[in-house]
Amino acid sequence: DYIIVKALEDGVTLIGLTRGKETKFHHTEKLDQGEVMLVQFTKTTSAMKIRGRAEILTKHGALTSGKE
Amino acid sequence: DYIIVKALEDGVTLIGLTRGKETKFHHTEKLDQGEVMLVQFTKTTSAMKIRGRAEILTKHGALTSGKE
Amino acid sequence: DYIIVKALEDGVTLIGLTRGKETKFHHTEKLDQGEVMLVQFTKTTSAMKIRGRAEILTKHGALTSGKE
Amino acid sequence: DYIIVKALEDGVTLIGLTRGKETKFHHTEKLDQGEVMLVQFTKTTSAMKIRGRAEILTKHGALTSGKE
Amino acid sequence: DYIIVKALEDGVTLIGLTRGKETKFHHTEKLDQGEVMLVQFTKTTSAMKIRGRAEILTKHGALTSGKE
Amino acid sequence: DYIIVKALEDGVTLIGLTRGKETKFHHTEKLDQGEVMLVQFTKTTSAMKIRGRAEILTKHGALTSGKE
Amino acid sequence: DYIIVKALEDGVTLIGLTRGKETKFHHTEKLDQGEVMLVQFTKTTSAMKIRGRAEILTKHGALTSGKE
Amino acid sequence: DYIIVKALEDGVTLIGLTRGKETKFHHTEKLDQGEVMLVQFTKTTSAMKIRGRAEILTKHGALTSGKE
Amino acid sequence: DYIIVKALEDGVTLIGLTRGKETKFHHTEKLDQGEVMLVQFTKTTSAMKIRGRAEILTKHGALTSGKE
Amino acid sequence: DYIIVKALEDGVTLIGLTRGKETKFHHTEKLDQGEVMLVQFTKTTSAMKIRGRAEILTKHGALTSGKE
Amino acid sequence: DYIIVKALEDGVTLIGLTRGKETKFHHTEKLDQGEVMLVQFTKTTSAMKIRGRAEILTKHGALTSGKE
Ligand SMILES: N[C@@H](Cc1c[nH]c2ccccc12)C(=O)O
Ligand SMILES: N[C@@H](Cc1c[nH]c2ccccc12)C(=O)O
Ligand SMILES: N[C@@H](Cc1c[nH]c2ccccc12)C(=O)O
Ligand SMILES: N[C@@H](Cc1c[nH]c2ccccc12)C(=O)O
Ligand SMILES: N[C@@H](Cc1c[nH]c2ccccc12)C(=O)O
Ligand SMILES: N[C@@H](Cc1c[nH]c2ccccc12)C(=O)O
Ligand SMILES: N[C@@H](Cc1c[nH]c2ccccc12)C(=O)O
Ligand SMILES: N[C@@H](Cc1c[nH]c2ccccc12)C(=O)O
Ligand SMILES: N[C@@H](Cc1c[nH]c2ccccc12)C(=O)O
Ligand SMILES: N[C@@H](Cc1c[nH]c2ccccc12)C(=O)O
Ligand SMILES: N[C@@H](Cc1c[nH]c2ccccc12)C(=O)O
Repeated sequence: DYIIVKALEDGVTLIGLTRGKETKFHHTEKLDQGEVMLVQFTKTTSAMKIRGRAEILTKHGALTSGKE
Repeated sequence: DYIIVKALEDGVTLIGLTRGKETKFHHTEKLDQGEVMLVQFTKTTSAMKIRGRAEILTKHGALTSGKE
Repeated sequence: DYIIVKALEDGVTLIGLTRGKETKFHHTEKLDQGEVMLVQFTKTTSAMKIRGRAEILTKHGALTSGKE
Repeated sequence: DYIIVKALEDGVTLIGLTRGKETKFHHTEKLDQGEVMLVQFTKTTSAMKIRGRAEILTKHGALTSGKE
Repeated sequence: DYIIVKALEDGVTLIGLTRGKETKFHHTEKLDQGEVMLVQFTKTTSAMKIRGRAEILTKHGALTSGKE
Repeated sequence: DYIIVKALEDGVTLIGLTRGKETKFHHTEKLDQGEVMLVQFTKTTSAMKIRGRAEILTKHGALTSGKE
Repeated sequence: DYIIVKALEDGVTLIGLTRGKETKFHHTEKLDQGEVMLVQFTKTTSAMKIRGRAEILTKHGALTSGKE
Repeated sequence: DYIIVKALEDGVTLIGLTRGKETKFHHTEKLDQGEVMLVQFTKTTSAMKIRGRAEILTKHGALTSGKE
Repeated sequence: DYIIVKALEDGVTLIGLTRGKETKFHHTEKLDQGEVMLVQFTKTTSAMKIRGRAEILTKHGALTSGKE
Repeated sequence: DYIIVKALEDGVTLIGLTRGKETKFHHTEKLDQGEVMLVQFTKTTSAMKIRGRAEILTKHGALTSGKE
Repeated sequence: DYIIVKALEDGVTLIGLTRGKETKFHHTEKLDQGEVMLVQFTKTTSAMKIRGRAEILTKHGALTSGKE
């Protein structure tokens, strides 16, 4: 399983949270407008958080993050 | 399996409940308006609870949490 | 496999029943109006019971619990 | 695999029958009107019996038990 | 794999036949009108026989047993 | 995999043929009009033969046996 | 995987050919008009041959054998 | 995986080629008009060749061999 | 996984290239007009090359090789 | 799982990020206009980043990277 | 998983890149106009690069490489 994030503005952050008993931020990737990330769920990453305006493609459909 | 939660207001909480004989809260993630979480069911998490107004995308369709 | 329960009123209860030779209540989660639970069938839970008015999304479609 | 049973009247019973060489009733769950059960086939349960008026959702479609 | 049998009259019988070199009746379940059985194929049961008027839901579609 | 046979007349026979180097009849089940059999392919049975007028439901569609 | 053969005339033959380095006839089943065979590919049978007028249902669709 | 070959004329040949480092003909089956073969890919056969006018059903659709 | 190649002219060649660190031609099969090959990807073959006018059926659709 | 990237201008970069506790760039592939890359998620690569104008085909649909 | 490449001009190149920590070119296959390659992702090849005008068929749809 992977998802796709396309930054619609500068300064979008995609955060990976740890798998297991503890839930912490293990990586923060900064995206500038137009940049695209394709990221999997992995042994390390069981949750993700997206801040800022971005287009997100997933197996359950597409959505936009950010305040409008 | 993962689900997607997009906060429609500040102060939305996404809670992970423990897998196994006991069912306790193991993590609470606070979301501000527009922030998006993508979270899996895992060895640690077999149930989730969402409080506040949020859009939720799942394999069984989309729904909105909160009181309207 | 997981199901989704959205409470349409306060005091909705979602009960987990034990897997195995005995069938007992192992956990009762109370939901207030608008709260959403996403719960899996697990090694511990092979049956669930829902009381009160709630919207339920499953792989066999959606239904509403409660007396109308 | 799981099925969903919604009681349309009080006194609906959902019975679990044992897996293996012998076929006996191992559990009877009583449902009042509006209550919903979601139950799996398991190592213990390879057959189920439903008495009384209930709506039943399965992978082969929906049906209603009871005499009409 | 499971099938669903809804008795349309009293005295419907659902018979389980044994898996293996021998094919014998190992269980006969009597159903009254409106009663519903959901039964799996199992290590014990590799064939079933239905007598009397009943509605049967299977992965290959629905049919009615009995003489009309 | 299982198939469904509904006898449209008395005296329909459903025969199980043995799996392995030899192909012999290991079981013959007689069906009266309206009776329904649901039978799997198994470790013992890798071929079946149907004589007489019957409706047969399979994963490749439905057909009727017999001379018309 | 199984296929279905319905004889449209007397004297239809369904032949099983051996799996492995050698390809020989290991079984010939004669079918009279209206008789139906349901046969799997197995450890013993990796090829089949059908002579005479018959209707054949397979995962790639239906066809008729014979000279018309 | 299996394919279906129906000879549209006499003298159609279906050839099995060996799996492994060498690619040789290990079996040639002659088909008369109207005869139907159903053949799998196997441990022995990883390629097939068809000469003469025949109808061929496969998972990628149907086609006719021969010069028209 | 297998593909189907039907030669639309004489002299069509279907080449198997080796799996592993080296990529070499291990087999070249010549096809005359109308001849059909059905070939799998295997432990030996992880790439194929087709020269000349041929119709090719694959899981990603159909196409024609050759210069027009 | 693989994705497809077609550069719509010179200087497009496709970056592979490492799987595991650390998230670093392990490879950067430069693409000129019209060049196409097909890349898998692997034991080494669990995330990818694309900069510059490119067409991207994925299991969740197609999108274009870059600032428009 | 395999992809299909049909050269639309002479001099098209299909390059295989190595799987693992290092990403290098391990094979370059030259294609003349009309030639078709069908290539898998393998233990050796986890990425591919295509230069020149070619038609490419993949599980995510079809596209054309090259500058038009
Ligand atoms: N560490 C948690 C992260 C997580 C996954 N899904 C969640 C849902 C809610 C809260 C936390 C989580 C886990 O692996 O399970
Ligand atoms: N600890 C429980 C959590 C749970 C999952 N599904 C449930 C349904 C109802 C109540 C609790 C649960 C378990 O792993 O099984
Ligand atoms: N303890 C039972 C719970 C159960 C599952 N499905 C049921 C159906 C009917 C009654 C009880 C059940 C079991 O694991 O099997
Ligand atoms: N004990 C039986 C229960 C059963 C399953 N399917 C059936 C069909 C008919 C009669 C009994 C059954 C078994 O596990 O096999
Ligand atoms: N004992 C038989 C029962 C059976 C299954 N499928 C059949 C078809 C025909 C006749 C008997 C059967 C077996 O396990 O194989
Ligand atoms: N004994 C044979 C029965 C059989 C299966 N499929 C067949 C097709 C043709 C003839 C016989 C058969 C076997 O297991 O393989
Ligand atoms: N003995 C051969 C039978 C066979 C299967 N598929 C074929 C295709 C062509 C010719 C022979 C065959 C084998 O198991 O492989
Ligand atoms: N012996 C070859 C046969 C083969 C399969 N697919 C091919 C494609 C091209 C040429 C030969 C082949 C192999 O098993 O791999
Ligand atoms: N020997 C190579 C053949 C190959 C497969 N796919 C490719 C793509 C490009 C170039 C070569 C190849 C391998 O097994 O991986
Ligand atoms: N090293 C990380 C890379 C990664 C995958 N998915 C992510 C999502 C967010 C941030 C980082 C990642 C991992 O394997 O898990
Ligand atoms: N050697 C790399 C090749 C690769 C696959 N996918 C990629 C994406 C981006 C960059 C390189 C790659 C690997 O096996 O993982």
